[in-house]
Amino acid sequence: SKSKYKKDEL
Amino acid sequence: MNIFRFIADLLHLTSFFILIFKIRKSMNVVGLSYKSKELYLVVFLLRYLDLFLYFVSFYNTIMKILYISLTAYLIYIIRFRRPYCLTYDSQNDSFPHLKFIYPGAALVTLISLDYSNIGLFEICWTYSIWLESLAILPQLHMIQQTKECENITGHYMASLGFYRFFYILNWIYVYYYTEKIQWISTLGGILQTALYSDFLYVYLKSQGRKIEI
Repeated sequence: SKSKYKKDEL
Repeated sequence: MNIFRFIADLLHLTSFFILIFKIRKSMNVVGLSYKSKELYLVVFLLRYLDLFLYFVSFYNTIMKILYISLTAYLIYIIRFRRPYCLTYDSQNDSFPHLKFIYPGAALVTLISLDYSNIGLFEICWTYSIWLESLAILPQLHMIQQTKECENITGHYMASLGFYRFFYILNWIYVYYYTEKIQWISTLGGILQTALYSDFLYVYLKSQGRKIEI
């Protein structure tokens, strides 16, 4: 899924 | 978000303002590597392609835009803005940084574990992690050439070095509470902090006195 690859860090 | 990551991001942001302050105050860019800044710009442009893909938070979006624009601004000052650019020391900014940009990109593309659904962004992101871990090398090379560095340049490099160290603390914290670990960013962060460690040791030991390499 797309959210698996969502990066929440900078 | 936890306190370690927040400190890390603030340190990172601070490093830009220290650098702008140094340039404005001393009216020169002596001791600063343009090549490191160029690598950081590539890093941020690749990693933050996700600005166009999904939304995480206002905090993330603002930080990403600031990192990209402040890096571009500093590149402009160091290379093109008079009178600052006249003091750019290209002789000592001699690290062959382009030699690892292309092989690195090829390597990351080849060793990507998740070809099937990884997508171009995932490869760009991975590459940006490894490239960031090496991006300080031209700056370190530069102060090794000149054998010393101004205090304020030292503060700039230290905040840039400690920022990734605090990200490591953040990953330990995240792992402790969720048992989740992102191997690429963690290993890249450890490599990055290790490359800084020599400098950080000298920096802490100098306690505000002139930093000699």
